[in-house]
Amino acid sequence: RHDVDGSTFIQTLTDVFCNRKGPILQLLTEVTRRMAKAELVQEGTARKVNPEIESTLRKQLYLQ
Amino acid sequence: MEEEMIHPRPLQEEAYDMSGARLALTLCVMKAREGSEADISALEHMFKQLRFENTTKRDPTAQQFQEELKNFQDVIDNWKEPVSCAFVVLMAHGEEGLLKGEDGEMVKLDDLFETLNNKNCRALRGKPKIYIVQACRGEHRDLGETIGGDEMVMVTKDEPQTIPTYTDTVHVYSTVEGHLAY
Repeated sequence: RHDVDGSTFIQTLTDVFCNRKGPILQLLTEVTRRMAKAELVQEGTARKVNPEIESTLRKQLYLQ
Repeated sequence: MEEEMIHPRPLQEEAYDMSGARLALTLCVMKAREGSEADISALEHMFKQLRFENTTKRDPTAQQFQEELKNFQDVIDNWKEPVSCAFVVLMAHGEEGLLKGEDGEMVKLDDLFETLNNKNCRALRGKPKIYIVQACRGEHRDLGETIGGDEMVMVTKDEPQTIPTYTDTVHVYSTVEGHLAY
């Protein structure tokens, strides 16, 4: 979590949910793609992090 | 023998009806979590754009996490019009399956998720429920793995050639956690 800018996950997720249209599982795949690409530096070492998605949705879910 | 030609049909796409109320709850432990305010701001902006009516509670104790979810369930069940969707954001320090309240006590994520399931929240039966959890699930740090194999790849600062260890996988179980599969 960045002290000023917040967490990479929440910032990426809100950006994707606000600026992209599509079923939620596709949007979450885009969040994973962006996070997997990013490199987070912690104590001078590059780290990788990505979300994990579990779904029991029975239909497509569109938020936009 | 002539082989039978199979022509797969496209999926029939069915979507959740989102014409009713959209309700959200954000519970965030701010203590010793610098940057939380930026996350709350980003979420409030998102909820506004997605037409969710959001309630934010800062610094809940472990017990208040549970109480706030129960209050949210009561609000949803007594909502004056049909509810289409619930969105819950939980932000705190944590361990696998647990969140740490402002008081340092732990609350089980499964207990929080139970509150809005189809058994306990009548108004949300068959309706989508979204949970976003911003919390640690353990102590491991991922250095990532190099991709590209022996191929010549252009490594630039903007396009690091590493990916996290756990990506590109779909886990599909025949039943949900703790239940029999027949």
